[in-house]
Amino acid sequence: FGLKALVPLIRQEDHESAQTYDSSMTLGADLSSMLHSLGIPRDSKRHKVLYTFQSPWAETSRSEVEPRFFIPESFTNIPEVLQSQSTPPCFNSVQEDHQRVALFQDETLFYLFYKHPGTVIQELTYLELRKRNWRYHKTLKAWLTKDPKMEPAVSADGLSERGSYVFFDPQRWEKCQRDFLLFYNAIM
Amino acid sequence: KMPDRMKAQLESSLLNCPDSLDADSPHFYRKPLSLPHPTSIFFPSEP
Amino acid sequence: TRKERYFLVFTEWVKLLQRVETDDISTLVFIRQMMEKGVLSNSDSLIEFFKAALELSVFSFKESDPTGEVFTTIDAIGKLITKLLVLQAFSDISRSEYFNIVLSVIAVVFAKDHEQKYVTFNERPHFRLLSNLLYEWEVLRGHDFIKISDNQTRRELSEFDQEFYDIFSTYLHSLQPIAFPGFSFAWVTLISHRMFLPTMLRLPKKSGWKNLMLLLIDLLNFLDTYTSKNEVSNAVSVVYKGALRVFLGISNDNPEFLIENHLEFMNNLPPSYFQLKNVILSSIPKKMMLPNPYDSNLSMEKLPACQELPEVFYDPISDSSTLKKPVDNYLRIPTNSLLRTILHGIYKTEYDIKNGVGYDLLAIDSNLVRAIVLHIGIEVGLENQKMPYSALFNAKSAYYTLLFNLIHEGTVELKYQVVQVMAEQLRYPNIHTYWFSYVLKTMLTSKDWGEQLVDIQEIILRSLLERLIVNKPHAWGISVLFSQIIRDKNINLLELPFVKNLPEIKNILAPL
Repeated sequence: FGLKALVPLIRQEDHESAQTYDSSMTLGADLSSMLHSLGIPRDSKRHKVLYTFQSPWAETSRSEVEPRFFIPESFTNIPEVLQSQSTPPCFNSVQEDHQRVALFQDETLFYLFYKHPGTVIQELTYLELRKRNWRYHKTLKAWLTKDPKMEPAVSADGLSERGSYVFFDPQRWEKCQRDFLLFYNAIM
Repeated sequence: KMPDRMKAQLESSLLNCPDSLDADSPHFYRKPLSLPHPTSIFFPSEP
Repeated sequence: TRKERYFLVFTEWVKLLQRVETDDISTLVFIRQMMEKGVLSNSDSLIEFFKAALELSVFSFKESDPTGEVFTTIDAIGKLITKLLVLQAFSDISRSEYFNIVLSVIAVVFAKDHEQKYVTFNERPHFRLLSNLLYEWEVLRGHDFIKISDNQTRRELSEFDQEFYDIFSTYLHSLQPIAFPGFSFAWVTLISHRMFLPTMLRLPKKSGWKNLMLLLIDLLNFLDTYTSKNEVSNAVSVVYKGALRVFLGISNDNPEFLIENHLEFMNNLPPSYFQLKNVILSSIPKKMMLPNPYDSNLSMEKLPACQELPEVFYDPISDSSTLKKPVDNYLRIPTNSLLRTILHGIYKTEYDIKNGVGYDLLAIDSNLVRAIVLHIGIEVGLENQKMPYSALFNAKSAYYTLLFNLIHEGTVELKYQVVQVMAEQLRYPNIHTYWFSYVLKTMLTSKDWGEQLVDIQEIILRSLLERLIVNKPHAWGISVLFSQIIRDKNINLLELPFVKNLPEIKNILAPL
């Protein structure tokens, strides 16, 4: 029960076998990475982490999990939203619904375009974004529009132009400015 | 000492350890926002 | 057979949920038909139906393409169970009985699957079902069940809420890793589930704490049983890392849970888990700012927080224990006969095999020693509000002499046990931290030990050092006491004989 008992812990034996105790449990490890994986501390304030706890092991916390949330009643029964009988509205015909889509802001159009592939709403948002001078880049699979502040320089052969453009980045979910060489056949 | 049978069960539990997707909210049918429609092949096909 | 017919009915339910939204009126019609046609009309058919549905779901999980939707049938059962929790009139059986029946069917099907399949048992479908029940209930209970339009039902559900978690945690307790090792990783994930752990921590009047303690102790018991000295299996060390992460989460979100239950945790913590011990004992109340423990002119006497009583979730030495009387009588009138009674009462009838650092077994009941020491601390804290400082912070007080005599008269094991438990009380600034650090500092240089002094000094130093050579966190009280000892002119650690002949220890102390 004296100090001698601690010597095996302190003397880090070079070969594992002599290790009388599993040091990860006795001396433990530097917890900063584990705390970081828990999101502690995120900033000066102390945030609760257990409400979005994905798993006891960082390795199996592959993805964010839907945290506890609550949709207030007032958010679910909004009558006549976008002149639609039901909430949330549905868009099933290009003819009738395109004027409703014109009410959405850009980000909503981008969200609908990427979230509902192969549907009427994807077609509708495509048409609306074009109307707003956005163009879809076939290989980048991203939307871009001219940077109003400067005119691009058209190339001699007239097949492309170099200039500054605003892209919408669906990964980071934000608009970002880029200098870019745009080939006219790459956009739709 | 952990019996071999128990050791094997514990190992298989480690292999099948649920990950966060298993603990995610259950998936149920959601009324589609709009019907299927032939859109350009260049458009993203996965949400 | 009837079972096959139940398969068909359940398959219809699964297909229905793939075609309509879950709150669509057709789901209610379907449930009503199941009741009217005898599928869910009484407990027997309820049990048979759920047993069939569960077996089919577990089977279909195994048969389905792993990249596809493997949980369709499992999700459908979870939805049916929670819908029935809400919709039924519960005239002939109560909501609790219904929920108990359903969970016992789940446990039976699970246990059979776990035992029959042996190593090919897959915990995931069973995990998913229990996780869904937590999820569905969490969605229902939002804002005190505001989604439930019928007031009567809403009121019933609100009253049932706490029982839901009581019943659920009781079943989790029966699925613990020692009983079902094939479910261990799913089980640890369930007790730390985002829709379970924070809720159990914050149910009104701490009503979830007792069952949560039970589950965390199940986890510690499993680890204690299978953490052997020289080799820990890979799986067990992964379980340990998961447990450590869970405790860090609790310490961050609800430190008071670890603060008020530290005794129970210390009673069940594997003795070689120094870092986890520090995590638990380093928890500090949310609003508290800790003064720098290494500050040379820090004195606990001047800290108002050191007059505060720490919350303890239950009285450690309950009336049932045979020693409460002799201990309380000794604190009132110290006599040798009472001391002898206490000394005899703390021995166990058989050895306690422990994976201790420096020892393999204990003859003394460490839980009892811990209870006595904390009980003394609690009494001191209460007295402190009435009596002057000099009466309690006094080597002649009954509180001090009881601890002194237990150490003086006890075997070297008892000396260690009492000192180690006193060191466990050195946590964040409060009256226990303050008084026990006074006791340890006084004992460290007390001449009353006679020739035992060196032994006592070594045991005190060991009890402090073992908490400091570990990676952070370190308990505030330990750091304060140790830095005071380093600066104390009355004792030069490097001159102590047991330090001189242990170069490793000397190398640690010299730079300090």
